[in-house]
Amino acid sequence: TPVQNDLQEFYTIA
Amino acid sequence: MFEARLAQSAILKKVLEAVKDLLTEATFECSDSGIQVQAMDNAHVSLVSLNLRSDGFDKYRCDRNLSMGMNIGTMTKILRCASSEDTVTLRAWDNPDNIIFIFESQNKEKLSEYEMKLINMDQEHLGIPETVYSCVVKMPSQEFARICKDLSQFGEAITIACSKEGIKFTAAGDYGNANIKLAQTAEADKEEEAVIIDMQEPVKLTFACRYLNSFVKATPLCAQVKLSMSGDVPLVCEYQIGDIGHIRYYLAPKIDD
Repeated sequence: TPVQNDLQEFYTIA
Repeated sequence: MFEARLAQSAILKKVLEAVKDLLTEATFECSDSGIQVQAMDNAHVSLVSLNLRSDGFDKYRCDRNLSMGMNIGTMTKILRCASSEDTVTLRAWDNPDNIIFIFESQNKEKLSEYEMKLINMDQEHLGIPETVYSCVVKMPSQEFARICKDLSQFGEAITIACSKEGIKFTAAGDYGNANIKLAQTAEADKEEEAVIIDMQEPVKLTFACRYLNSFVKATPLCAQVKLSMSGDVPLVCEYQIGDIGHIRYYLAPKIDD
């Protein structure tokens, strides 16, 4: 089953 | 002082309905240029980015920048007290503890004021870079909502595959599977009924139905939705809000284990 990613893996905290 | 007025509360009512499933609280950043919200859901899987430009309001005054933490549930309840045709005014003083919502009926015979306590919030702003996406699809928002709803019956996730030929939505589950293909519109009589695909390279991504079904709550805001996708990066699902701004949803893809 595909695993759900965390959005913070793609964007850094500004 | 901060004061922002819309001739009809309908827009704000729809905006709240479009974010209430995803956000429990959010900071509204108010400046001369308008109102901005950027907030992630509790699970950090999706992000809502709302932009309402000051020139889209019937009256707008913001003497100094304000960050107002609001409870979205309470705000939704308050907005539900307004009739769609009511004028709505948001008002706050400098360093506010409260924000006031003022609804005035069209005939000016009924005036309602609701005061809501603001909350202190830790802010986690994500820096989202300008991105050129492999596929940008514009399609009727009602069609997108229908597809998400229909396919959700078959599985917890929807795979979106986009190529030059069209866009294909697939869901698979224990009871079977389903797929819906939309071809690019050859000639649309009405702009809002068109399916338009701008593709640099084909894309195939999988997303959780739960979040897509929350995003489509924005359907009443705009006849068209714009889906921007690239391999292994979050989907951007965008609805224009009249000529006042937009709401964008970002959703992290599911990746094969």
